[in-house]
Amino acid sequence: RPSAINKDEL
Amino acid sequence: MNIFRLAGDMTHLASVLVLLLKIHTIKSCAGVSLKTQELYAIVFATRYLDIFTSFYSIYNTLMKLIFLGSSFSIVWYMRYHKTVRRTYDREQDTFRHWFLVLPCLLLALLIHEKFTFLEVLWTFSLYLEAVAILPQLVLLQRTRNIDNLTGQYVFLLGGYRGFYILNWIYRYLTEPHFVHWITWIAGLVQTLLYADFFYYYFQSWKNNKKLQLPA
Repeated sequence: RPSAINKDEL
Repeated sequence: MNIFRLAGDMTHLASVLVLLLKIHTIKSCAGVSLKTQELYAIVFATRYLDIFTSFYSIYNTLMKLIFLGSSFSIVWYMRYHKTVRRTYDREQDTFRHWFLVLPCLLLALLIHEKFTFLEVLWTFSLYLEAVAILPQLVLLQRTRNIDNLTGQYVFLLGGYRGFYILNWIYRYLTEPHFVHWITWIAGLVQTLLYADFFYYYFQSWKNNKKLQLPA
């Protein structure tokens, strides 16, 4: 799920 | 993690610490918009819903707790602290910030990466953060005398998203498939909203005179 990667950002 | 994102997070952290310092030490929130603070509390509450379900790193979780804690405590200070609340200029801080919440929610229901509860609220928090500064910028234009701490707070808050834009460019160039148009456009709009503030902030810094925004 590509969007999960983005969730490591605050 | 890259240097741009770290710089962005540290700048963001500095902005909330400057504001907490101001409110906690001089017990005053003059010139600070409660509406913006409430919007930011909503931004963090809807952005970090996954704090209990997904763990990335100690740093990530710690920073989320700091941003949640600081934004809610600032709202608490401005609403309920007996001394601070008297310094809040209610008459000037009149931006109808609820008119920002609904369009952002509707937009998040229309444009998102995945239609799930967490993802829609997370997207909502991105859109809301982009416009959350508006009540504060309006208030700054009304209150002629912008004290240094409030000016620094807004400057750092605007700068952090600027660093994030560099972070997104870096990640786009170094990580395959790292494409997040929604995040990028919301972050760009957010930073552009500060453009005129930055201009006048630098002018006042260069000419070494008080920060004054044109009415």
